[in-house]
Amino acid sequence: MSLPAIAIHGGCGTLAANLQSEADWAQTRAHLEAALRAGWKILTAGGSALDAVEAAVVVLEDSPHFNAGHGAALTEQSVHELDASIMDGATLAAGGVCTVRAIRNPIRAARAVMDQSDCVLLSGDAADAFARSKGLPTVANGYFTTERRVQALASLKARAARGTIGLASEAERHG
Amino acid sequence: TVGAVALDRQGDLAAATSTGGFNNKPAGRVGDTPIVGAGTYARNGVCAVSCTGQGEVFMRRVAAYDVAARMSYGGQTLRQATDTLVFDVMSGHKIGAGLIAIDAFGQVCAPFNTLGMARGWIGTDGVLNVATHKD
Repeated sequence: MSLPAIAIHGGCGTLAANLQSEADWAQTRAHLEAALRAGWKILTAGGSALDAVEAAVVVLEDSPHFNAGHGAALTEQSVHELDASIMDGATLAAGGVCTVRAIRNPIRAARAVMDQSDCVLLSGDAADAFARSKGLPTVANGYFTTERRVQALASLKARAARGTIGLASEAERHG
Repeated sequence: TVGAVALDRQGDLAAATSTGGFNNKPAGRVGDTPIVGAGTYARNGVCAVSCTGQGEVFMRRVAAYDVAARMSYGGQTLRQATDTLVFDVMSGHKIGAGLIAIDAFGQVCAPFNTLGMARGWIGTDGVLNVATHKD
């Protein structure tokens, strides 16, 4: 029997002070803690690492402070296309989805691909349809949008129009 | 990008990653996150890994699997393998990169070569840690 442990990340970047207020930083840390606790609760109850990582990622997808789910970056066409995957170290089973636009929690769709299909990776509309057929909640694409991502896209497009996109900072590109 | 790795009481490892990609990305672009071995990998007895950064480089380097290979083939520790990937390989490409990883003993590593990475862990000691900046 092993002692359980869990780790999470919410992306790396410049963390420029002017991008977020202190209140935003505090909420970011609170959401990280909530994600950890979601996974830890499963692990300490004797649950699987697979369930724990899925639960932790769902919390982060639902937070506006991270680039996944609600809060995700926008494409050049001002829509969201989301990717996710999950892997079970015990069996090497894995599932993933890419460029999905409607599944509220892409990590749950990835898990469904792993558990309920013969595939490893499904893409686009077919992945959305597969997840929907498995009863996973769907949302309008605008659900994923936050004001900060709208501003970030406008800023980068303005740079492109001025011909200065090569000077865009890491924060502008990735948040 | 967000991700999680875990070790459970049965000794099983798992990894998960989810992302919106990057600002103004081309329609249809797929990064490393959903690619097994690139952005996400788990193998019992070795490690579980979830990556964040410029996806194309992680895909070319098969980054998450690279950590596992360094450990299982090269005999490196989790820290040696993750530090080599982030600080030697990725930094050598001038790529902003980070990852979280956990080994079969529950040791956690969370290296990154950017100014910060939102991260947290509860180790085998049961203590919760959350951080955003380098310190």
